[in-house]
Amino acid sequence: RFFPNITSIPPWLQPNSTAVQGAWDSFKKFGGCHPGEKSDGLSKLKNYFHYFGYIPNSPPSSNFTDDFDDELESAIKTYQKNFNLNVTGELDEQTLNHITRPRCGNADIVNGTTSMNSGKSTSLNSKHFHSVQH
Amino acid sequence: YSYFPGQPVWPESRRDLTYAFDPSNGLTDTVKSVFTSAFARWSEVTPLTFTQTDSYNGADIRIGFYNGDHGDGEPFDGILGTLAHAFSPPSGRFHLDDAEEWVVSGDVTTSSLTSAIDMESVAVHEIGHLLGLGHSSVEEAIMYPTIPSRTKKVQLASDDVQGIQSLYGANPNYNPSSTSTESTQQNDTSDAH
Repeated sequence: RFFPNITSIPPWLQPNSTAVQGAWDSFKKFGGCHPGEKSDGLSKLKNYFHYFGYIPNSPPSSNFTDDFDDELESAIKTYQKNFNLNVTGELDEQTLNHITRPRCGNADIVNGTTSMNSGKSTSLNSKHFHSVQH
Repeated sequence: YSYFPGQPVWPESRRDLTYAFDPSNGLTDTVKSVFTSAFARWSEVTPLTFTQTDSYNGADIRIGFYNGDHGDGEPFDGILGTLAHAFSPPSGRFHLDDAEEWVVSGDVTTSSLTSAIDMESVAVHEIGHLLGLGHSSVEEAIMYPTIPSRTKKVQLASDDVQGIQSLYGANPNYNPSSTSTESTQQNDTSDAH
């Protein structure tokens, strides 16, 4: 739908607008899910990470399990680096809020490489600064 | 900023690019003008030029709105989720999800429609891909991968300008002071920041 101007949005559409669910809003139910756990639908989140390049060389998407395994934890950490989030490897609220945002369909990591934060050297990712007094 | 693997760019012989809209979409001039504005933001900082043409098949850049599976192996997913995608040079394919609630003009941040997406913001981002830029981790950059609904972000950040100028050089008339670092207006209540 095109709205030539924001004022052209019909009133009958607006009352229902708060009920609109985004394509990934269901991921918010994984909040607090930890490595080693199993949760129904987690395979869909793995598909998400696979689609945007965070789970490389994976089997066909239908083969993803609902296990919070090392592969998923690694993907979450890489995602958190790329988006300047706290690198916890967990599905915390901040990370899930970001994952469910609308976004460009192009992958962040192509063929395993990226120039986003996660593709830069470790020293550039470090938050620790070392100084020497001269 | 980042590039696609292999750093593909439009060749030296193709720096005056044409763009066209899929005739089957029947887009209005108002909608088309949004893309004209978006292209202008990139031509302002580079020697590249962009001219609209009616010859869809002959255009360097081909723009279309599609639903779901539209034949390129990258199906759209309905409202929100993925908004659009574009291919690296010299493909020129630029696809937008027809299912979105696209706001063409006006202050999208005041929309009562929580899923409203500002069309020009997405267009400026995707044109960056068409020219060879990948995603950036700099949140202020146009090439940052996500954009909340009801957000307008159309001005190139210094990260975007550095990235594109390293590929094509600078527009001789470019004035660096015109690049804003505060380019985002946002009214997103879905995130609890």
